[in-house]
Amino acid sequence: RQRSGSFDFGAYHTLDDINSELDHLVSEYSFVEKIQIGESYEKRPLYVLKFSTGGSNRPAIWLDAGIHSREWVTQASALWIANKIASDYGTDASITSLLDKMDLFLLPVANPDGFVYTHTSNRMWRKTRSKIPGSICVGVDPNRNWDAGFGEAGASGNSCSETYHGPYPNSEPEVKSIVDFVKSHGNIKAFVSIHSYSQLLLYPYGYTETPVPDQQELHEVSAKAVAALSSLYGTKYKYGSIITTIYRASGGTIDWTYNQGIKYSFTFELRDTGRYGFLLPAKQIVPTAEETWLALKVIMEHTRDNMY
Amino acid sequence: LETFVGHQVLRIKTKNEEEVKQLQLLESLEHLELDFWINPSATAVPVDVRIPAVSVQSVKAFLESQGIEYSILIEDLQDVLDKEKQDMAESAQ
Repeated sequence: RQRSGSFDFGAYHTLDDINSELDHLVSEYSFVEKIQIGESYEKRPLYVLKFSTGGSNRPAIWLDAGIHSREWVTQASALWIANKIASDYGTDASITSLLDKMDLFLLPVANPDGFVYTHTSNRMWRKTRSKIPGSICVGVDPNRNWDAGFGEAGASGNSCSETYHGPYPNSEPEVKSIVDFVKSHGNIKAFVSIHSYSQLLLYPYGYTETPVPDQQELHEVSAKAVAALSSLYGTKYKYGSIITTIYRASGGTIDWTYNQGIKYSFTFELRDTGRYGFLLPAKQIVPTAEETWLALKVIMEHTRDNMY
Repeated sequence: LETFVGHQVLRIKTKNEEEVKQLQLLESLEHLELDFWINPSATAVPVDVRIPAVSVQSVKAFLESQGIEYSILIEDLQDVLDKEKQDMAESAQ
């Protein structure tokens, strides 16, 4: 098992443990900073790790995990990745070159209310925990709440549905906080959102069948990233646009980021397919993170080398 | 903590658009309280669905009556959750 101090990367952890590990990383590495970009519906802080070796408002890469709270392997992988980025700077030529030119932002728990709820009340909880006026049901699907085809086919208007899009775009503070951050930063060049579990690497769009103008380039980058991922353990991934590869989904994260001008917008669906679904055993966290890292590196290197 | 004793997760493989539509119909039946882990969309994509214990027999009967192929992904969800909890406790120690 892989450890950093007392933290076991090969295990699932509570939100408090995760936040402690973020503090530990900040204390260990001078170029890592913890910033708060907002708070959740239940007033939990949304913490982002900023990896920066200097400069002002450098071009940046964004990574987030856990927007669907029950996808525990994503938050766990994000922590492994955070540690990998920090520990590889100065020793790995690729990461060193990347961080010498760009900043990196990592949000390991994008839906902290839902995550705590999965630990305390319902392991199968997926949505936020916001209360909907006039409804007995709680929560909005934060991956249907973005202002990109909001409310169209591919999301539900039923507040009890797992894919409820919410009353209006950005109604969820978890979503609004990221939207505000991305807009105020203004120089984010790649945006990767990490989900589980059907082994896919996807690019926009999900709300329309119209191909994105950069489809060919995104497809080629995806192919290269998936090849790198599969080279480690042979895990089979499919790739393509959301709507052609899995299903129509409106109001999704990366459709909005792409429409904001962030060309390299991708979403991962990590392991597993065929055995455990959202309940991937902890012993698979590190292998999952390791293989995902190889694909992420391809995307990040491509972004670095093809600045726009 | 909510328990999931007897909940099963089925993996359903559709052969044609008609079967996808049948699953979309199933999806709309709220009283069954189904939790689609992967929603029905196209024949190339399998459908994974968590079924509460009380609905397992009805759903299986529906699938069999329509000739839709399925397999059991998780026999008893609570068993898997108990194992996960035990692993976490051991790691914390």
